[in-house]
Amino acid sequence: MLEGKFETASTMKKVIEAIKDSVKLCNLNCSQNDGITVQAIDDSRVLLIALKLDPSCFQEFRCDKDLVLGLDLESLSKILRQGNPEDYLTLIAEDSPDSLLIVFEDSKKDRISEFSLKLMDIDSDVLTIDEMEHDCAITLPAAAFAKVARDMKTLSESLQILVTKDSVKFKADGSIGTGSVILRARTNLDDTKESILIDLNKPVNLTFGAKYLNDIVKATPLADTVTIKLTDKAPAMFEYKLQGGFLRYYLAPKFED
Amino acid sequence: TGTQERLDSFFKVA
Repeated sequence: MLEGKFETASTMKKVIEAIKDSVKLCNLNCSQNDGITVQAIDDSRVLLIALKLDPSCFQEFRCDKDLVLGLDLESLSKILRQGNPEDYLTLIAEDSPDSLLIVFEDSKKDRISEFSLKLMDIDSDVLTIDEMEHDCAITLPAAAFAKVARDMKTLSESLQILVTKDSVKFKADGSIGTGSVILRARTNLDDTKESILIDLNKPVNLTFGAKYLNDIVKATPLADTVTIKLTDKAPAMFEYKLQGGFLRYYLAPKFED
Repeated sequence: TGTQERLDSFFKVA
């Protein structure tokens, strides 16, 4: 039996909103040691999502037997919208489940809402992702990255990211003209989450699909900062840290023909 | 603006 109780429903609500536009169906893997993990690839096989919610993400967590819960994320999102962000949220499944029970509790108002979501058999490839060496790692405010990704998409379907030891440059080249945004590295000791940190082994110049970057920044409400790891001619990793877990996106770069 | 690569060319199916 799985029983995972979140102190607030907001984490799960934000996680599902962050991934449901990229993948429609996915398997939730549940185990006592790892908590809940997800690996899902979008239909175009350009963007991969890796979610980890450790048992420490939950107020209470037990999973007697490893479970795979196949979910339609649009349906899950409809149910998660029924609860308030500050409600307790509990996910419950039997050992051989055909449905997932989702319970919201508002202890102050003595309100309990229960929903049952039908599960599906989902056949999906799992990709092996080893710890990668990277040429540079950038940590910046998640909102600042989201603004650049959203703004630059209006100019071009591609966004070039160039990193040097003291700045990150985002560049778009479109039919109406060009644009660039430079963010300089800075350390804000009063408010560390406002810092822009660049750890550079080698300068990087990579181009990504603006559409996918806009899918990634849907995770912005989950964390104050995002860490981006870039390597020449390899997928980039975008990480939003959660309390006791993470939501990572791996995005394949574009290449010149 | 380049060709969009797929993850399959970087990561193997487990």
